Amino acid sequence: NPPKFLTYHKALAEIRNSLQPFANSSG
Amino acid sequence: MAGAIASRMSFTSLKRKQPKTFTVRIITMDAEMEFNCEVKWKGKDLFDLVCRTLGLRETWFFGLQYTVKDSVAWLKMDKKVLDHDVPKDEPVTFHFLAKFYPENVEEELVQDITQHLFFLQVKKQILDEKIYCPPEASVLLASYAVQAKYGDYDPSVHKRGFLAEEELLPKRVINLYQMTPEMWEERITAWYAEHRGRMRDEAEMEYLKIAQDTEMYGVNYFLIRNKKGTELLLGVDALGLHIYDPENKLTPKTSFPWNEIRNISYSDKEFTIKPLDKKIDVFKFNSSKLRVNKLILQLCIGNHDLFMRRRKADSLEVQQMKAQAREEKARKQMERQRL
Repeated sequence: NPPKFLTYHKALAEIRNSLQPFANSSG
Repeated sequence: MAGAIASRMSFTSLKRKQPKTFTVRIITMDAEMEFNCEVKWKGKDLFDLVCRTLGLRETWFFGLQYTVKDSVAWLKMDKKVLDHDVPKDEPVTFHFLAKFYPENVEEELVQDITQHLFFLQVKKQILDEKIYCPPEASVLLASYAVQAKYGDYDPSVHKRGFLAEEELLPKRVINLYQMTPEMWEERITAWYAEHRGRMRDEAEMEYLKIAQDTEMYGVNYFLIRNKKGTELLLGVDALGLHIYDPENKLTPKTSFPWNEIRNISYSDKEFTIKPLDKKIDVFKFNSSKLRVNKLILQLCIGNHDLFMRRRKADSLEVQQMKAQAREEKARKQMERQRL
């Protein structure tokens, strides 16, 4: 299988969204 | 009798010929080694020996670092090792570290060993929070670090908890979220699985390509005071000199790119940056110590040299190294395809 193409900014946005619900209120 | 005298004579002459040595311990990012160093050796003799031992040819990025009175110093190539202000207790200890950083890791770092040492050093700086890295980039970097260490993701081998003992994220990032270690592992693993097919050197290079975009990557910061006595930070990096507010190490207030600086000098504790453009004011500042001034100037000279060198054609040695690296990469790819 060829490695799945990742665009850097898309990856960052996806990670940001997945973390956001768990952000501390102070953070 | 005559034989005994002769053998004693040859033994004493042999003894006289043996140079005086001392033991040096070199700590790299992933190894420790000891050498017997001759008392007369200069910094370059020891540095070359370490590079030869490591098989490292891109020597210009590296140096041997030691600590003196809580400040960092680098071994000078043209000065005797023992003439430096190093603690003389044996083994005399130095850290073999990157002193200068490339502008573009992908273009400039050729050999695997060079890339690997940079990867380890930058990873440590990020985990130790010497370099600020946003949470999302930290997770992506962690996934590349895992790919570099573990190879391709295999759910039958990499079972839940396989990252439990790994230090993968800066503490600051972990503390920003209410997430359990399992939840972090799940997210890192999801991205790790995306890197399938990347070899160790490729994963480390991807790591460095992301890390080099962070603001604090490759910057050496020094506390200074301007002529009004205001505290500022001076940043020295591959591109030039930067002046920061001490509260904000990310965005410089002013920058002086190397190609726009006419001259940098210091006398006693006063530093002067003369821009090429005469319309721009000369910038003067004081650092805390003369020792720090010497370090700042060393870093300026080294970074400026590399900046100029990058803008010329590659030397024969570098051309040859790049050709070898390309051949090696092609060979590895063929091998992988064959497998």
